[in-house]
Amino acid sequence: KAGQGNIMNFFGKK
Amino acid sequence: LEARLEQANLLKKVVDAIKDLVQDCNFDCNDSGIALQAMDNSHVALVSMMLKAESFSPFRCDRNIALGINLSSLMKVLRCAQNEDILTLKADDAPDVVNLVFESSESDRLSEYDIKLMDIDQEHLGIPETEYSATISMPAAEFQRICRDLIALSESVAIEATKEGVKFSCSGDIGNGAVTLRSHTNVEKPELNVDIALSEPVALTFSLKYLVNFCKASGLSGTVKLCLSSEVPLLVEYTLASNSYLRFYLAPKIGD
Repeated sequence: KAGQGNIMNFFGKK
Repeated sequence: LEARLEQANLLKKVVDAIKDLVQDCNFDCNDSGIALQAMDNSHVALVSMMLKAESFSPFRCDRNIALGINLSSLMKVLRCAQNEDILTLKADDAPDVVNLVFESSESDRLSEYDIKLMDIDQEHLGIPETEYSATISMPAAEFQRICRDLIALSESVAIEATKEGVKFSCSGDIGNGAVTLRSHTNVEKPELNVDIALSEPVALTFSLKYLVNFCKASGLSGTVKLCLSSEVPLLVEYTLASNSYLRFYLAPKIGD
């Protein structure tokens, strides 16, 4: 079953 | 800060569109305008709003300030404005409150509200410049309709862009559904145009709950832009006047 990605895994903290 | 907006309705619509996704956020004000960046609680979606200084007249911001505002409080106050009212936002250098003044252009009515500010420790994410594999622009109402139709069948939608067109498909307990749009130019009604710019085919799956939520911004712009690349968040963009924008990013579903 597909899981939901986390936006923080794509956009790093500034 | 002193920023005068010709129509209070613009801010009302923006806040209304994002208030269910994010609750407390900083409005970052500097001389280029008013920006907001916030994630939803589950860190699946990111809202990025930019109201450029040119969207206001006049706009003055002498010192960078972050106005930490609870959006439901802001909405309560914005509901006190008539859509056609002129809105002026004001704040001091180290403000405890933000002041909103609504002026009716037709009558001599002037209303004034202060909203208490909050200290919000919000991390800013760096959004990389991305050359997307597919950029689709379509009527905002069409995208809203597709999302609302498909959520009746499933919690997620596969968006597949190829040179044939863009296909939104889903499968759920009661069966399957799919809507395919092809590039389409309507000379008489350009607002109905569908434009698909593709550098390579791409297919990603997203949660419909979030997309339906983003579509609350449909009243802000006739057109919505979807940008997709493999394994990066979807960008859903509503362009506003004077280069201002409301953007939503949504992390894709991963793995099978």
